[in-house]
Amino acid sequence: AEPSSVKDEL
Amino acid sequence: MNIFRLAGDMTHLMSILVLLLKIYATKSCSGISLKTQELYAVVFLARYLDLLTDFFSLYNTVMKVVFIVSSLAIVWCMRYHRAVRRTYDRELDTFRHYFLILGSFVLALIFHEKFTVREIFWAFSIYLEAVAILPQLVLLQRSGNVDNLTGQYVFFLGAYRGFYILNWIYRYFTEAHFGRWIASISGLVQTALYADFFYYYFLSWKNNAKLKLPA
Repeated sequence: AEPSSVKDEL
Repeated sequence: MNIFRLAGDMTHLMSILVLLLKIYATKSCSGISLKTQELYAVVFLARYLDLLTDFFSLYNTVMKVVFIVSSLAIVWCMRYHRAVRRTYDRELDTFRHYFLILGSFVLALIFHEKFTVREIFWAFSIYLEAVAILPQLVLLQRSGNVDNLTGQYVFFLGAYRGFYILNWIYRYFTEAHFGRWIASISGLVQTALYADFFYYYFLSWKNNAKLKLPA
């Protein structure tokens, strides 16, 4: 899976 | 999605709704900085370029579209709506916001995760959002008296920032590889800018008095 990233935030 | 992030998004949405309500119900934008609203429109357009390439969730896409459309609508109203534009505090809203755009862009050229158009625009939007409230705070300080809806607008924006910091702390402890430095440092700076306003907001709330900022 993709590493979690702050870019999935608004 | 954790509870802090949801609360942050909801208070962000509330702030925009309060602002739209103020403009729609009172046909007035007194106390609102057009400079700050223009900066937010630029922030959303630059950051949400990924609408064209990535899909995270329906929630994510809908919120992004709402933020872009509402910020453009607010700028349009303040500039072109016949009744609303007359109430704009033009002479108080003199912050040179182009310098904030220029400075944020230069910073993004220096500090970014990858040297690609999207990454640089993303970092630029984070830096610009951190300082976008400045023209609004300066305008409030200059006008002294703050009407209720304007006060609530800035309050909700500040609350949104506070919740996002809790969200980052939560994600830091619950997720591996959570890339966060650019966003966290900028977010802390942004939240700190609200501290002074919050102090006077709570003072007026405690004393049940109208919000007034010292000159």
